[in-house]
Amino acid sequence: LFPRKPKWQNTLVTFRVTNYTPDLEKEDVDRAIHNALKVWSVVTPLKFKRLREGIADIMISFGRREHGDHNPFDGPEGLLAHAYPPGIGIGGDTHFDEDEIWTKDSHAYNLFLVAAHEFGHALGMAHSNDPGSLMYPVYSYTSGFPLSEDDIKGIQELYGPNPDHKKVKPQPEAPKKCDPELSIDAVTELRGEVLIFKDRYFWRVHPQFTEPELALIQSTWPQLPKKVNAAYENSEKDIVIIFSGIRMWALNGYTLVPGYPKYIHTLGLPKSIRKIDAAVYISDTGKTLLFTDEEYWSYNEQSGTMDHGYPRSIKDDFPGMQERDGDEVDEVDAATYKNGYLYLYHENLQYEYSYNRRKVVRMMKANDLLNC
Amino acid sequence: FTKPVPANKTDTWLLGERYLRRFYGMQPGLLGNPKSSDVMTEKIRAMQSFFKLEVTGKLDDNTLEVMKKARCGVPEVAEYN
Repeated sequence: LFPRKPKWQNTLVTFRVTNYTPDLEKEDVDRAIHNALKVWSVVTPLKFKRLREGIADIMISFGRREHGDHNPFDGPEGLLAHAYPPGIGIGGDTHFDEDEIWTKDSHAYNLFLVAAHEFGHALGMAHSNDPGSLMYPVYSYTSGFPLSEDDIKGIQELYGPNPDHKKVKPQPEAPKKCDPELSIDAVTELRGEVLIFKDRYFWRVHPQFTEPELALIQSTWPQLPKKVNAAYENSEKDIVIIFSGIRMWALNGYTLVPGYPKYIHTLGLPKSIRKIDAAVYISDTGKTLLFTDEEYWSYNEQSGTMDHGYPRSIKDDFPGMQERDGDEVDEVDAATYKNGYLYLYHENLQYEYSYNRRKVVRMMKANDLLNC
Repeated sequence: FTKPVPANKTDTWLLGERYLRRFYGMQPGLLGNPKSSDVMTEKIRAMQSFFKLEVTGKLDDNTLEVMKKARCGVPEVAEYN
């Protein structure tokens, strides 16, 4: 929230659109603004009323460079929009940079998302440092309901909850890399970097970066689903395969390979398999292991076929993975392979399995690979 | 994935200065030699801390990358008057 927590004193807040961008149809601008206001009214008792003339609490306009508030925009890119916290006069007013390209989809800048962020300011929200929140100051595209728990906590501190609102599903808060209970969804290398997927996010661990970088999956690859189940790199083919549900995508570098998504069943898996939990390419053998529930499969990358004799039991072939309570681990969340060692992740632990000695030689916290 | 860093050091410094003036209330006219500017270092540290970057007080690649991204124009720390 802003210092001294400015807010509107009435729950009925008026708005007026003073001009339109030529980038979109008027109806599309109106719809984006309507939906952006609704994002906030659905979680608070606030109601919004449109005025066609006169002074409204929130005056909405598109302008370029110096546009009347001595707070100029900067041409294409850079600043996208700004808004003033609740108050008389300019308070609540929301301005969009006309030098940007405004869209209603994931291309360029989505007006609905930017408007929802700005209306957050117009209602009294400052910036958040959670990259998954709507009030994070840097633009990224996301689909679905855009508020995170952090956003909802903020706005409800000002206005309280909506007594009769339908249940909304907020975006979860960004995972904390050094949380001792952190489990991961998938891990893969990509041209020497390590990508670690968790919920809607992924960390990028680069040998030249001192700190892992957190980003939203959808802001890097809008075509990918929000959550990833498994991933592996075939460094010889210079390709990374990403699995989500019954589909898989291929990346060459950070670029999606055309012709995907494909069904995982094209690899030779039976139709009963609906999800791959973990995948890892063993460079020494040219085989990719695909883990599904309590079993795993072996895929021959060279012939493009599944090896005979599979699926096999994870518990039987990778013995020695024990949880704290002594139970044997029979499912894995993620897997990687390096220098003869297979790293199998389950909940907040990783098991270092020696391929030669056929046994678990070390146990570590899953977030060891995030420098924790 | 990573935008290239401007080859010219002055450009980099000006980009950082412009960003910090705009979003971190850095006053114009206070800065002397870039190497000895405590004010700028302090502002860079505040910005790095907000974005959960490594806090170095320097305009390193990760910091510049965030500074170059498209964003909203409301200051993170400056008080609204």
